[in-house]
Amino acid sequence: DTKSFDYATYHRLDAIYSWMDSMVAGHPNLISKVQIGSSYENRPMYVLKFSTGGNNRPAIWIDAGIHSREWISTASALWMANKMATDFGVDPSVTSLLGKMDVYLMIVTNPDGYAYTHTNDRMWRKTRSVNSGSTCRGVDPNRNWDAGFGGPGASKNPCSESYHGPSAHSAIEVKNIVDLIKNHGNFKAFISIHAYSQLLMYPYGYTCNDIPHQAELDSVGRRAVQALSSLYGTSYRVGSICKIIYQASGGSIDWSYNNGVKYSFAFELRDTGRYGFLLPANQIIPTATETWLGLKHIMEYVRDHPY
Amino acid sequence: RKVFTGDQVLRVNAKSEAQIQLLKTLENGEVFKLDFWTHPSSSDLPIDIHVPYASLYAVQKFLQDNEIPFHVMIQDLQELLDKEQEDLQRNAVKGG
Repeated sequence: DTKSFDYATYHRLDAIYSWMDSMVAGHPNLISKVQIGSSYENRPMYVLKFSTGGNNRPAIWIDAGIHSREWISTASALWMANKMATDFGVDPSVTSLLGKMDVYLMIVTNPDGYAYTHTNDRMWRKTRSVNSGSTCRGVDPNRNWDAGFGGPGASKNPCSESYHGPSAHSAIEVKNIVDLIKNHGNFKAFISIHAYSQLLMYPYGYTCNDIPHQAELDSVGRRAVQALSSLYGTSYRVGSICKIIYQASGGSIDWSYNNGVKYSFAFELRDTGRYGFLLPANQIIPTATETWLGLKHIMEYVRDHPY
Repeated sequence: RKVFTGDQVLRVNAKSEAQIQLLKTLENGEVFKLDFWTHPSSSDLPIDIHVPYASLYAVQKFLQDNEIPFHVMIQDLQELLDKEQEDLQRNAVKGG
């Protein structure tokens, strides 16, 4: 069950999916498991929906693990899901948030890739789709969104780790999310959790031009990072994807922003300089705990600034 | 299961735009089969490169010849993966 579940270790996909059922069973009036579709290899894609009722309330989207080797992202999302569930009714902030908004949390955004990292290749990043005319598999699901698709910072080579795929939303894993967000129509925030390098970013990635809400998102991001850093002093940088890392087209938060979701952010979690994607399991809870503070700040801001 | 015995992850701290451009040529080349964990964009951010064992000598020489500072972040990738796998199995037994 969710109380005995060990959040301080990494888990295989089947254990995570089983844990989701426990979460729903343990919080039946708060959490439901929504299948938004299936992956390329036909694994179910689940979202945990946190909702206290109401019809089509304004909502916050959070996804983790779109790049499958970024295990700390998924592990942190598991911890944060449990934190949000157990804090509801106890922490006034979380209670107020879920009283007004729904939160959709996707813990394993790339299930095929995640399973593959556990069985065949720990360093696998992409989806597992077959690429016509190539022996190399997979599309980078964070280069496949319809936001400057095929532009700088994405590769047309199917063997590249940043292969953008044959067309925007060709990756079924991406299309499933796009369909959900569009059909819902009332998402106010879109937050994507990656690893590593300790950054909090906002659009754009496909161009280095400022977004219209640059000043506001920068300010929100800086305060979120202040909250995050208050726990262990972890140092984060804040900025647009293009200016803070590199120009990268076809990214998820560029798409969400261009589709009207103003509060679009991407986290890059720990670490810097020791383990990269192989962050030891004893770092999961500290990472998740500090990230929760930053994430909570963003969610509170979204709650308090309806648009 | 794919193994990475002897592979290293190098942390590169480029000092100039010229060095960033050199690293971009390295990134765009396919000969060394490099996996850039973080990418060359500015001298403010470190660049982490997973280098297969077979390419280690050539890549390190490239960096040294161009006076690009680097150090070894992960000495042997497979050792780290083995430890991670042991932890996973131990925790699975404990949890089970």
